Amino acid sequence: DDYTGVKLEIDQTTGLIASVTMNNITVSLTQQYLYYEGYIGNNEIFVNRSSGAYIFRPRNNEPIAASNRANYTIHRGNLVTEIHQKFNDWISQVVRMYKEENVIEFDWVVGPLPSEDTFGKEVINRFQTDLSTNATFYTDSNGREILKRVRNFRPTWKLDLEEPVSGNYYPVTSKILMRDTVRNIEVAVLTDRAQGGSSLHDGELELMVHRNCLHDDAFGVGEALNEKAFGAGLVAKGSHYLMVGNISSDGYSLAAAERDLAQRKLLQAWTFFSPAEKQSIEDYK
Amino acid sequence: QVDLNALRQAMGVMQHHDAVTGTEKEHVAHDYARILTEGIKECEIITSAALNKLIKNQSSEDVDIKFSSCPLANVSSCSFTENTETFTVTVYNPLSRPVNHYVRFPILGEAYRITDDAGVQIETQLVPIASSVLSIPGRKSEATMDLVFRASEIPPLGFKSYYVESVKKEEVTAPKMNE
Repeated sequence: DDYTGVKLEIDQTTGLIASVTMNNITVSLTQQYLYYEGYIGNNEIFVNRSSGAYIFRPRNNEPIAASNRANYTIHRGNLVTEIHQKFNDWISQVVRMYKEENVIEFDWVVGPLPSEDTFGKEVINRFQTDLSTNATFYTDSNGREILKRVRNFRPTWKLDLEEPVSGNYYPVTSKILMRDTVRNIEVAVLTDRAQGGSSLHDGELELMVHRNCLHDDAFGVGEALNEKAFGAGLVAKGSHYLMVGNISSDGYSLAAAERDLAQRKLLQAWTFFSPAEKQSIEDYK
Repeated sequence: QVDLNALRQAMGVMQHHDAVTGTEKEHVAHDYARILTEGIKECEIITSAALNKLIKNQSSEDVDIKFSSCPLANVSSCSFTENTETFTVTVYNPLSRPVNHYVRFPILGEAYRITDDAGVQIETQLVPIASSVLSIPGRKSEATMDLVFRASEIPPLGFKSYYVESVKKEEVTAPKMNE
């Protein structure tokens, strides 16, 4: 009852995260990797262009779960506790909780994506909660201020969205978040690089982490987005940082904690190594 | 011979051409990686020179210390930390306020002792490297463990350095934890 740190619950049957406790708030949360299949067009007219380097155009509006379960091992320690999860042959992650850090790190490794299938794969990391978000989420597009995004809505014209997935995707430079204003809860995900992100259902956040598009979209590259390294498709590796807390309470705001973390991650301390084999500890001091 | 502009130009070229989006041909992406690597190498010389200026006493006639970084540390691969038994780790804080930072690097030894500038032994942890990282195509490293420690209260726009020794497992005594 007096626990004040970060707590994570895992569903032992599926191996997926079931809930998160942080800043004395518990949120029912599942996290999963899914993928959209890329649309294949004939590129003759705009509405029939393939998903490619320039455009994200999924074949269906609902993504496919890369796996509904994960094999996992837990490594507890005095400084960091890690959960190593493997979802399938090409998606795995390490969930980290460092001592005295009020954040959960998801260090994902995605790839090489299968390229022998008919359709390309556009992989997302989705966080699903029970928050009531009223079709609203926020992104820090263009590295400027946090902008309010409302699903299927534009502030200056009446929107008739023909591509409901990509039409609701926005650039995320370092942060995407959602708020349940009734429960005064905010859930934010910070990124280590610019990515596309959205909230396609209430209580959900998703970020695209990797994609291969097996057909050129005819916007000028003249090549499919299917790069290779060491004889296999590229492997993408990166981190998402999850924060949960009150939107605001007496003298506290989760936004301030998010800014602190963003500074520490985007202007991270640099580590250098120097040989000291000819140096005693006294010389070093 | 040291050229900060090499990295500036690489960044300029890549930002102009949206280099990370895939809107360039694959061989062009490889060329971007080449010019970016060259730029970073040039800047390593500058950072090493700058750190030497910060580290030395005004009156000291010490020889220059070589500071190198591990660009493949993100896949737990670093030939320096894996093949050196005694070395120093210098952590520079580019922010204008003190920060705590968890340092992590791959190692091959069975146990390590880390001492700070006050001679106090620092708490460490060995963490297994995830199997998915071990199998990343092209990773050239024998390391299966990362060593983790917490660099505490690194001063703003300043550094702290730590003395790292590979030791026998029985030589490591658990450091006393703060309340």
